[in-house]
Amino acid sequence: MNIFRLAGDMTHLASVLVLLLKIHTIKSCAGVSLKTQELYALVFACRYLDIFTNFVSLYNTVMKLIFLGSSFSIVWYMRYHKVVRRSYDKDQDTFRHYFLVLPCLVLALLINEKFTFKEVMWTFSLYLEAVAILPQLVLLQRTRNIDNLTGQYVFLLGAYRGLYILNWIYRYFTEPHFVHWITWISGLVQTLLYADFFYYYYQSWKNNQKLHLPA
Amino acid sequence: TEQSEGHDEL
Repeated sequence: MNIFRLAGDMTHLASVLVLLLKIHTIKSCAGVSLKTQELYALVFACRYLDIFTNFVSLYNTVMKLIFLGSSFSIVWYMRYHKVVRRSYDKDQDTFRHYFLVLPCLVLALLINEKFTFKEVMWTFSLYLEAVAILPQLVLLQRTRNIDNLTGQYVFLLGAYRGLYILNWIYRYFTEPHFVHWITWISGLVQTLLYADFFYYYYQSWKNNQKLHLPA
Repeated sequence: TEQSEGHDEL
């Protein structure tokens, strides 16, 4: 495993921990999109179908369990926790799941490396992960009033994507036959979605101001 | 195996 991949995984882990910290200690999920969190739970459930059949390393298995456990517990908190659920901006978080889920499923059925159930589900999870952040970005744009933890959460997620791209570039040059078009293109699309957010995040950091997205 | 080659990432 190279340093970019490890750093990418660690920022991904940090993003989840920041979100859980916010929800667990402040007992608030204001500004967090439940739609995005449900999509992530679906992404991990579909991607890690091989968790008990395809052993890569202890590291991989433990990380998979953490991502599955954390994504489902975040959804549980936001839906059912008697205090946390009251802070959920339900009226602002109106993005429809199926606008994202259905096209990704159709695309995974059409474009995949192998037409088997597990492989199509794995491909579906890649396509869905690429766009799962959209409800969150829409919610940020609508509420505009972004607290630090929510801003850091989205920033860390974007950093994780950027580091994965560096990881692929590194692997392409160091490992023979490392070519994965589906992973790369969906990963690139996903990273580009953060570009706008990153721009405003950088501006607010540079000017030492509170993050504020334009209408 | 060939199939799991790309699935060693998270």
